[in-house]
Amino acid sequence: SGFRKELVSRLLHLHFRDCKTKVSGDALQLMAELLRIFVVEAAARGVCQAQAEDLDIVDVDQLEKVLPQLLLDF
Amino acid sequence: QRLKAAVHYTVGCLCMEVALEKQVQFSKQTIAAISEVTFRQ
Amino acid sequence: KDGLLSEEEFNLWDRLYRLGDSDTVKGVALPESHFPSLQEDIVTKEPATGIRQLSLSEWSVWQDHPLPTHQVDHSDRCQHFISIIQMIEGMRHEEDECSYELKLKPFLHMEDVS
Repeated sequence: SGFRKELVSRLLHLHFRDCKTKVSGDALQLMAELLRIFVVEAAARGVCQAQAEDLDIVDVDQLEKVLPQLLLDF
Repeated sequence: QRLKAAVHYTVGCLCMEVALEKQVQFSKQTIAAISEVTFRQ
Repeated sequence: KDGLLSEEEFNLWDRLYRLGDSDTVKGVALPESHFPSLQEDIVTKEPATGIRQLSLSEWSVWQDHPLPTHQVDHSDRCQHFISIIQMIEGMRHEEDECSYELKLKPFLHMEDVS
């Protein structure tokens, strides 16, 4: 699973000043991949943190611990 | 809100894949938090 | 087809992921960043009840070492952030003297700065 190009296009258009701005299929594909990598990285780092704390569920605290460095890495 | 729901759903599916691969669960709140952060990104 | 959820996906989302009244945490919010130096009026609106406000500083003492990564390695600015946290940790227990200042003082030439 991953982000659909149409969804990515809508997300980008939320922030375009000119609604007629177009985004090529390749750019949408790249943005979808970037978003997918971001989500998987956040999830995987949350898992690492939970495992380091001997937990079998990733709760918000585990995500919060990895969040500063995650945001700085993207 | 519909866009956010679509992002949230997609993030949920991706998290489920990681959960399956790593054999660790995610709380609903964690999936919501990752979705919110992704939306902001 | 339009990038939004189909009926089936919406029902799945509603059942599996949507946070609702039955959940203790009804939503999650990221802190708004503001720039005091720009004299922005800081509107610290309290998160509504049931909204979990994510904190980037709650676990700052945990940030003194690079946390494990998955497929994306730490950026230079992240390494810089970690080294600053380490420096802060190192200075936390200093009383009067500042080790950083003592280390750099011999290299200060007033003609460089006046």
